[in-house]
Amino acid sequence: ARLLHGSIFAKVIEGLRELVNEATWECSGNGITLQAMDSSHVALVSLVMRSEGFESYRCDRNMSLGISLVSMSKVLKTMGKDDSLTIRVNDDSDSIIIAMESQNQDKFADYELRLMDLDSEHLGIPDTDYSCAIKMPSSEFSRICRDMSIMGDSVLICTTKEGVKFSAKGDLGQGSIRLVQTTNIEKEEEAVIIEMKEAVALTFAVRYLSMFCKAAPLSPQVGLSLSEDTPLMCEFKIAEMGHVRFYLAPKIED
Amino acid sequence: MAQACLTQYFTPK
Repeated sequence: ARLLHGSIFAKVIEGLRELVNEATWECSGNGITLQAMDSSHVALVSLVMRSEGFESYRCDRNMSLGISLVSMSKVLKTMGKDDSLTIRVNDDSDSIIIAMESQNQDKFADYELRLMDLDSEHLGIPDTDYSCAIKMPSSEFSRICRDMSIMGDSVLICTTKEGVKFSAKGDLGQGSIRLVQTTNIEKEEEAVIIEMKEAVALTFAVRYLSMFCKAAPLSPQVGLSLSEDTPLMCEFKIAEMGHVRFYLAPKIED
Repeated sequence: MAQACLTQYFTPK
């Protein structure tokens, strides 16, 4: 699999590696997918990178590759910001080869990472017709998570047709941020767009939301999909290639 | 409030 902009892959790894330290990458002719849960089974990440999004891609037979995201992250930190990236696995090999090429083709770096033997627990994620779908700038969402984490470790997300309200309370007191739905949309990327079938009010642990925001560099927008008593779906699209989707179980009344 | 688990909502395959 070859990417002209290796930085995309680095952003994917940085978006995942706090939530899960290692994961099984499923490679097939259609591309690369990954599904993994955090250790407490409260959050899950689902990655899709379609083959047509790569500059070149070939997969002669399906492979499940156990990879340490922490190690992969360390190797990718050596990559130049404009480098292209090629990832290769030879048949019956126990390692993955990561090759980086500088833009002016004068520097070639090669790394080999040992593959891990991971037992992949797979969950069936039902297609959900969410009560509410919010689109907003990913930087805004990151900022809100950071601000709300000052006040408490849980965030209540309430949606109405006017907008969406994030609130948190704790020992210091309480705080809330309300975003009004954007009316005159000049730049889609900066708009707050809310499609609501019915109002929802759900509480989530802010530390997971903040971990999800590590994937914000992938996309200027984030999608939040909510339904009562249903895990939140938080989506960052990977341009012309796929997406990183996070799912987070809500906090419920004792 | 208690933190729910994903396995309460998604079925292990």
